[in-house]
Amino acid sequence: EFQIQVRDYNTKNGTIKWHSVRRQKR
Amino acid sequence: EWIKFAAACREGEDNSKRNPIAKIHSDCAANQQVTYRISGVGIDQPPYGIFVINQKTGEINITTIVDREVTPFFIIYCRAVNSLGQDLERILELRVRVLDINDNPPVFSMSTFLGQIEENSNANTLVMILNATDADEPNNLNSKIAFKILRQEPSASPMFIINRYTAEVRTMNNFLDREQYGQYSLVVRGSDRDGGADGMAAECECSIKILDVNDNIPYMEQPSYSISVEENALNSNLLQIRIIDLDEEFSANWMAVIFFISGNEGNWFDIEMNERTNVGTLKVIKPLDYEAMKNLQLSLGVRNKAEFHQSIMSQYKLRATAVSVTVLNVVEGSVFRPGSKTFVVTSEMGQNYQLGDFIATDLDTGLPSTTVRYVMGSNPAGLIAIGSKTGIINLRNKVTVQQYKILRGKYQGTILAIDDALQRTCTGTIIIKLESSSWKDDDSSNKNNTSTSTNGLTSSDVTTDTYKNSVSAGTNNAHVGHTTAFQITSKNNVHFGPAGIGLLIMGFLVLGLVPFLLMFCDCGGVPGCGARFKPVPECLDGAIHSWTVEGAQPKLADLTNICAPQIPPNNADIIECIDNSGVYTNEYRGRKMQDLGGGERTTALELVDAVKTSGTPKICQENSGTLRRSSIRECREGGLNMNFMESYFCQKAYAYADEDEARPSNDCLLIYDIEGVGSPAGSVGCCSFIGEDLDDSYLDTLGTKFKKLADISLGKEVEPYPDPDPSWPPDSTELICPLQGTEPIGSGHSHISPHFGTTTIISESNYPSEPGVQHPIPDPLGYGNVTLTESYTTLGTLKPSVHVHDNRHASNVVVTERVVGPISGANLHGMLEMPDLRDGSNVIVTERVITPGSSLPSTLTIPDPRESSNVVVTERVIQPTSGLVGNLSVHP
Repeated sequence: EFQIQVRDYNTKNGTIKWHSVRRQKR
Repeated sequence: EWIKFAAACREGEDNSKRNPIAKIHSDCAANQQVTYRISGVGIDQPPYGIFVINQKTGEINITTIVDREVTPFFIIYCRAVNSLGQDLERILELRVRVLDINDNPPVFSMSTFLGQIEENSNANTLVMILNATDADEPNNLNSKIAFKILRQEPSASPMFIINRYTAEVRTMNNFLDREQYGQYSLVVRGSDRDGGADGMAAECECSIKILDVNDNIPYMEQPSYSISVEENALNSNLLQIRIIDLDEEFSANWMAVIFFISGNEGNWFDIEMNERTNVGTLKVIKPLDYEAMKNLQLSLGVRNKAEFHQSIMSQYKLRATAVSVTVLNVVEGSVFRPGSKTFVVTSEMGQNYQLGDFIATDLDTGLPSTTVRYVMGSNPAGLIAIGSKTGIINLRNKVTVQQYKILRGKYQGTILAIDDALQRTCTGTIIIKLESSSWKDDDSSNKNNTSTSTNGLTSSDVTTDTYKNSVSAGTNNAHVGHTTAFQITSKNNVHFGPAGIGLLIMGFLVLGLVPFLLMFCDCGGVPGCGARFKPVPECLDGAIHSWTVEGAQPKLADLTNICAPQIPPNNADIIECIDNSGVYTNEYRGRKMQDLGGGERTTALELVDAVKTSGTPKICQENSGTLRRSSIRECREGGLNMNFMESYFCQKAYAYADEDEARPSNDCLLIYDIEGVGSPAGSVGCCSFIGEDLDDSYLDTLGTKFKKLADISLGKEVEPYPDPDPSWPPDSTELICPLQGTEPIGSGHSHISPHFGTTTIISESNYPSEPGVQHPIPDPLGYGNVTLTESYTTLGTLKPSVHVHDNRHASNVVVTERVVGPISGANLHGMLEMPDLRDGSNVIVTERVITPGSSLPSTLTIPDPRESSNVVVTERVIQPTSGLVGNLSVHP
């Protein structure tokens, strides 16, 4: 699996949260 | 297809503090060395080096500040390669969106927009459309420009409104008057972020020229004129008449046309207009005769060169201005009238033979002149002489052959009538025809003389010739000539020729034949019925056919059925039936004004009143706020105007969609409506609470239900209700419908459930389907009457996905909100955000979107309305003091 993770800037306590990005169908 | 951006960074900021913004990882790294690489715009294509990757960890960093207006997004192509440079994975795309910041102000395409509009134009007439652009992200609040008129010069009263979004400048009323102000100057401000306080703004100027229409009636400077004019004289400048007209100078609306109404039957006068001065000059183009007319009265009218404007067409009444003309007498003396006279002379006429007289006429009396003496002027061959006092013309001598030859058979001399007192002389012409047969030669002369003297027919011929000559000399001459001829022929016997006798006999025969012809005349009788008169029957009807012959006689009842359509006594109401399809507001000099559009004529006073007197919604009686006109229409038509509903909701939703600045919760639309067969007419009420200095005293006059809803909209605390049901919030919409203690408005089909306490339910019924009207809204709640209450706010933004409920509080108010057929393409993002009802009761809001046909937030799933009759989109219960629980529930 080849995946991209992006940072979630909305975390309130400053911790870094990563979300895997998945391809979606419109 | 990627439907959303994987990552985002904000333009104009140092995003490096957020590094790494993303990281990529391949499972192949577990058992071999993997090198991560990226490429694309911003990496190995201009602008270079914005993104870098740690080839070992796969962490992607952003290195520089980016500008969305230059590169709105990046696509980073990510690869995982082994030590040989071979791809271990399929290439992944990382889409990085550059978030917009409001770093671009609106820019008007022109610093000064020029426009023009005719005065007296109807209210809501489009004057001009301004244009401004914002370089920030399209369809974003940062680029959403709200237009507003800041100032108007002259500032007497606001005359224009601007559409907040389309920048259409329209007339506010129909009172534009060029004669008052010919030019208006507006200062318009365009602010992005939809006019929010944090937006960037630019200003432009609008110069609006008011075009003239012919709405002023011209009139003469003086109400009447009196002039005098000499007889027998022309005058090119008898009178100057100045015309006053307030319309634009030198235009056709200003230029006047003066015309004669009466008094100029003899065409003596003419009027010439000076189009530079608007002054008419009265001229005498045909001499007047004092003896014929000593005074005359001219009646003049005036209009414009151009047609009158329709606004004053009915006011124009032809107004006559009198011009009294006195004709002054002028001593004219004597003239020969007619100017010439013809006589016939034969060789028989001897010395002193009296040919006749030629007497001058005194023009001042119209009688033969007594003050002149006559002398011969030109007298070829000295043929005749005239009596000095009498004007009698005599042959001086018998005409000789020599004289005849010299004159060649024709004599033309002149007579002078000299008035010594006036020192005037007039001339008359004497023409004498010398009868040729008398002077052919000496021999024949004798024979002719003989024959002339004896042959009566010759005399008759002479008469004919004379008459012909007279005719050629003119009409009056003919009379004179005839007289002369008669004088000559009177010496001979008058008798008829054979032709004359024949004509007389024919005449008598015709007269005798007339009675016989009449007897055989058909006189319109039926052909073939004999050529004779029909006797008229004794009855009065005579030959008139009875009704039964021509067709049925109209009965009295039929006649009474033929009547004109009844016109309501109050025509004003009809005028007020206008379509309120467009609603937009305009903040104008500190006052909020709301125009209902649709081309209606609304005075500024009404607009102000509409805002300040929003109050009690009484059915068809009271003007309730800004929907006053609409209410009347709705009442008249007995149903809700769905176009208006659509427009109102959509525009409100759109207007508040993206706002996030603090704004009081103050907009409330209360609508109750009972429709359907046999039900009474419904009504629409609206409370639009706009502005900080809210005078809410009128809330006291509202009914209980509306006051409750108004309070909710205003964020006021409402009276608590007992907790209706421990199972709150409802799992389905059924739970919120029939409530105990409900006060349904009107006599709709309400089903009241006993297990709920006092809860305000506002209800509505279905709408009858009509052409051009939105289809009825399927009501999933199942009860008959529902009232729509719409409330938008931006205070205390709640995410659409938040479902707030606290059933510990007993007071509950059900508010149903509908959005009907949103405008296609309208962005409904954010429209489902709920107000922060500060310290308020529990409020259930049911929102429904029917047949959206537009882009909706992706978080919202709208079932296809074709597949299900009822669509319930969201239902939320909000309790401010509790935690945010729940989620968005969608009921198909």
